[in-house]
Amino acid sequence: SSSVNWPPEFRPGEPWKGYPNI
Amino acid sequence: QGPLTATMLSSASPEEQKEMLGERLFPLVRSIQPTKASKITGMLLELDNSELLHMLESPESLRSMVDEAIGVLQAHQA
Repeated sequence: SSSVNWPPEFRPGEPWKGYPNI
Repeated sequence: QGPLTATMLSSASPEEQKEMLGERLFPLVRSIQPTKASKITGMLLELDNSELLHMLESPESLRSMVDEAIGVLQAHQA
């Protein structure tokens, strides 16, 4: 299931790609 | 490093705006919930930027949202 990877993790200093559609 | 403002955000791209907010939120979230700060910050970034700016200025609002996010995360993982 794709929901396994939810929520995306924010890591300081790395590009944020969590919600590309927003 | 002063407070993040809507004016500062307005000069950045949408992705950069979330990054800037995340960089400010993460240490605060980590101080409340050290073990799940990355996921909780990721969840909080789904919220409107105006709401995130408010949370940066309001520890009570931030704590309340972190508590809510922890509950959602636990329900999701159950």
